[in-house]
Amino acid sequence: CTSVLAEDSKGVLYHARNLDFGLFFGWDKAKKTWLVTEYLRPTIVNIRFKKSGQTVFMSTHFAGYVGILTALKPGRFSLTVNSRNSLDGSSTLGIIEWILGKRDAVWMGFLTRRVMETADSYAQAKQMLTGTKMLAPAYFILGGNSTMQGCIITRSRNAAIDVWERSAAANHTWYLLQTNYDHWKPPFVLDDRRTPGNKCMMAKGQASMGFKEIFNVLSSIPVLNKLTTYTALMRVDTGEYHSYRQTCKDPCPIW
Amino acid sequence: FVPAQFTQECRSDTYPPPSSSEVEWFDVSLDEAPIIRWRHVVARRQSQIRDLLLQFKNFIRQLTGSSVYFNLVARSLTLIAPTVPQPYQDEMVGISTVTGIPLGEILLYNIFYEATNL
Repeated sequence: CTSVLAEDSKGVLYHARNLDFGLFFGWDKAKKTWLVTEYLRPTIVNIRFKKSGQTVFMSTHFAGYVGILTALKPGRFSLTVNSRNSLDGSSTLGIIEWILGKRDAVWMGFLTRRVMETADSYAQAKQMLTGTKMLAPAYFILGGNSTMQGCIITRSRNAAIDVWERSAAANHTWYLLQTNYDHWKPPFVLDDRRTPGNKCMMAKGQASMGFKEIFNVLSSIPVLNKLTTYTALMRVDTGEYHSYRQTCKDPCPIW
Repeated sequence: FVPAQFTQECRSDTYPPPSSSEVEWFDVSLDEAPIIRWRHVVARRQSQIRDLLLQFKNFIRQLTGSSVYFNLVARSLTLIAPTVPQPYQDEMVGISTVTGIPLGEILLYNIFYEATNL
């Protein structure tokens, strides 16, 4: 996955993501595609969660999955989840503990759903995402509704091990880009979507930032790859939310 | 073709994407009982959800040489389904009822993030 938080020169914050999934779950030799990725794409739906006739939040789902991976609460905050693999504190122990009856940790999708339903502000969402014990590590990318709001929360099972605030980001405070590796470490050499993503963001520049240029960045190889199922574009202040199924035509990297 | 081999330039011609790629919208009312609130969504996508889970089941069968492992996990998950917090537990029961997919498989789908991490 690749998530981007970017602010244009007028102070408008955009939040976007590519959701990549299906690595190693079967390869179609004839079509040169990941099987699960291809089967996931037709299940994608956008949901408006409503209460008393009013929209509470909007999200993109794989139909049948009730948790949240990409969502926007209009006027409040936006949230995307990127997967994080960590040898220390992986989900193995958490799942075993759950089965054995120790249930003080929360499944990731249920936590994010609770955040979208109950948190009323960026600060409250951030507090819930940093302070709740989980069954597996993750990256939470959280956008706010005013200038300089936005952070990337690197989670272990027990706590946030890093909160990367836009205000603290070196060199390019106008955007943050997160893939599936801790931002303070180099990415895996065979899966570096961070460097090309940053290169494209810097080439586009803050002045031209908006849905068009973020979509172009997320459609550039290898940020776009054979695991990409959809791209979502969100703007908290106006409540705009768009998502598009994505496919990557050959020549295209397999991840 | 792994990313390290690619040096493609940044795209500038992909927006707007074709309207055919736009994702369809549905409303889900949080005022409705959890067991029925997803029915209209999953009813429209039940064959796709079934195909996806079947594909995953086939993958596990090819990997292990048997359907036993997938079925064992799905059956075990049915037993722990009552421990899933509400309203998600009832939502999954509702999805299982509408699609006809066993509850253990729907639960596996919903904890896929943790399961794949494992």
